Amino acid sequence: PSAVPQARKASLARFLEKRKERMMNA
Amino acid sequence: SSASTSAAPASSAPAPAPPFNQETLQQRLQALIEGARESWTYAIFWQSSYDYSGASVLGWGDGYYKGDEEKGRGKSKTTSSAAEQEHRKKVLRELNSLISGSAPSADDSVDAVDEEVTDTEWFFLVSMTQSFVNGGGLPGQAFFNSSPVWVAGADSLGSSTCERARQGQIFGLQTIVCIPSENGVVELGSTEVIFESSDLMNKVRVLFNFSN
Repeated sequence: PSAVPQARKASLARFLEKRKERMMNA
Repeated sequence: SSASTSAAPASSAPAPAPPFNQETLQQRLQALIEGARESWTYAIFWQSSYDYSGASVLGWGDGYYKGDEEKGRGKSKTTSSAAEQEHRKKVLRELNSLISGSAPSADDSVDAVDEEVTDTEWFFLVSMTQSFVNGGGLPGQAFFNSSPVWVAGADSLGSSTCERARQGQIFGLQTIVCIPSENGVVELGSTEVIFESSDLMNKVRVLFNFSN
């Protein structure tokens, strides 16, 4: 994970946030 | 068929197209999927740039993961073993702490990690680490030939010469489409078999024609 380039952090953060939302709505 | 590193423009290389706003890129991907009649699981924009030698490569631009809503999360298919699931959850926990800037904790595992990491979620996550040389993989082929690549059906994906197509089939995808645009390639994937549609290709041309 420490090698994940900075440029991809935004995509990753968005994916994790939306995943959390999907969990809560499931 | 994919390179392992992401590319930074070399100072002596031709100037790449100006970077576009991450937010509008996300909105375009979301609009493409949410507005489609077909049930797409994810959309990725592979952005064209240059590596240190000046060679053209496609790297992660942005992605939108929708999932398989009709199937419901509890019914999402996964072929992974218990050990594989533990591995995926561990990676997600570490990524979560990387993003939040804190050490992995019990709280993290409660809200986002304890749930099963589905095969398509994992395929999407792993995609963030990939890039493609010009002509390599499905995205590279589409960009190099300036022509869409549409692979529908598990058999077609599984027998493809492209590693990404075969991986997609293993992770439950039945359709992968790569449509070239000016600055990169739009890839869509679905767990359903979706046949070629000119409507979708026209939408990509409108939404991802960045010079307009």
